[in-house]
Amino acid sequence: NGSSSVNWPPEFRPGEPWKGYPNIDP
Amino acid sequence: DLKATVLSAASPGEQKEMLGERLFPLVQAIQPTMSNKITGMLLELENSELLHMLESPESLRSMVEEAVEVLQAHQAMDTSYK
Repeated sequence: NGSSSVNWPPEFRPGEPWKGYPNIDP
Repeated sequence: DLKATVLSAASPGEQKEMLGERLFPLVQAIQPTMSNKITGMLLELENSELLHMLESPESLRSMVEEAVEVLQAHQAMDTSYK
């Protein structure tokens, strides 16, 4: 893979849904 | 406060969100500049580790310091490719 290294790590923003954890519960 | 039983009732995404909401202010106090990304990195760890960090300021601090090093190395790598 390695196509999304620039987007890592996902940023956590308080008060917003956490999107960094991939597709466990869509 | 946040207990494993409360977490187990939530969906995996919600669990990370709950942990993130509690970790973020603590991370911010240690490392204000990159706290969003550091919290994001920490959330990739096991929930049990995150719970441990919430209860142990020393382990939180050392994980944050580790995360900062990884982040800086990652950013240095990114920019050197451009």
